[in-house]
Amino acid sequence: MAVSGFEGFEKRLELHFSGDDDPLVLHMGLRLLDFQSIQQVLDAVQCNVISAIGNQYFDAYVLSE
Amino acid sequence: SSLFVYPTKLIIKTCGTTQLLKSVPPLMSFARDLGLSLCACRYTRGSFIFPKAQPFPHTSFKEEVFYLEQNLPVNLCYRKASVLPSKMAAHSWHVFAATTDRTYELVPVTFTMEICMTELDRVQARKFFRRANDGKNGDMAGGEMTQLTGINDINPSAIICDFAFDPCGYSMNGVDGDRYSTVHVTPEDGYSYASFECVGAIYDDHHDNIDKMLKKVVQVFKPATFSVSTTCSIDHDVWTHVAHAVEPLGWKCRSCVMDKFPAAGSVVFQTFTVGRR
Repeated sequence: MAVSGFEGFEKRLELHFSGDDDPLVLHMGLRLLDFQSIQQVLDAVQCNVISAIGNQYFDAYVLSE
Repeated sequence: SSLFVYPTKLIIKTCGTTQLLKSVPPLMSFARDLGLSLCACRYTRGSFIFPKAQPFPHTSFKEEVFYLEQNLPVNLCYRKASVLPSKMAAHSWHVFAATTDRTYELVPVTFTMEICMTELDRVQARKFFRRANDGKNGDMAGGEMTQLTGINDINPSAIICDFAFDPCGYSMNGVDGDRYSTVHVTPEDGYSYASFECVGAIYDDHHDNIDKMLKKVVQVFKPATFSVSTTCSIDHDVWTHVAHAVEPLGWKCRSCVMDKFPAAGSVVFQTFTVGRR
């Protein structure tokens, strides 16, 4: 009988985007996504944000699972 | 699991039975609303321990590639999927990359190092279990694990956001200027696993730091087996630091393969097993 446990090996996706010359897009771009939109994306993946941190360069979220 | 959001780049890394690739359609839609269009995509993973437990579209690499092919814009026309093998059948590296422009280059020239460790040392793994009724929330317990295990010492200049799951397991993100690092741990015996990932720039004058960092990572977990995937946008020998760092500590390189991908550059996949401790 196959024994199943929690799958540790991650799937990793990296996406790069390009925008127009709008300084706001260039400055913040994807970081302008509101939390509701991020949660909608995570709903599709089936996980949630459990902790977050950010600085002037990027935002980092720890997710459930 | 972790999510990193930069102005024009997003990295999402999830474990368990999450359906990661289902994030692609909504992400493209939200990005489009912000005036952004997708220009490059890279999907990577190791070999699942429990492949039959994975839901669609992760039931096989072929299925994952098919899903991506169907959901990416047609202008990401330079595409490649490949499985990098190792001498161990259970350890191979799956890579899919696509871009709009074959000459697309990441600036500044960066590398990404993804380390997947299995069969963790039991004493080390035990540190990622919480005590029953410890009265702490996940953030507090995570902070304690970070200190207890020495994860805070991997990159002392990083600001750490950590979380301990109940009854066991751990995730952390490190933020150091524009660089991220991340650690995820599943400590249960029989399928123990830990990962470490970081980014760097090859022109940094800090190659000694890479060696030190790698030594610290493997000593935190002392895995019997681990793989390192180094993705670099140009041909560079950054991957040679891995064996240089870990072989004096008792791990031996068992295999090393390289392949090239559009928009990702070269991917070097190395596997190591413990020889002596």
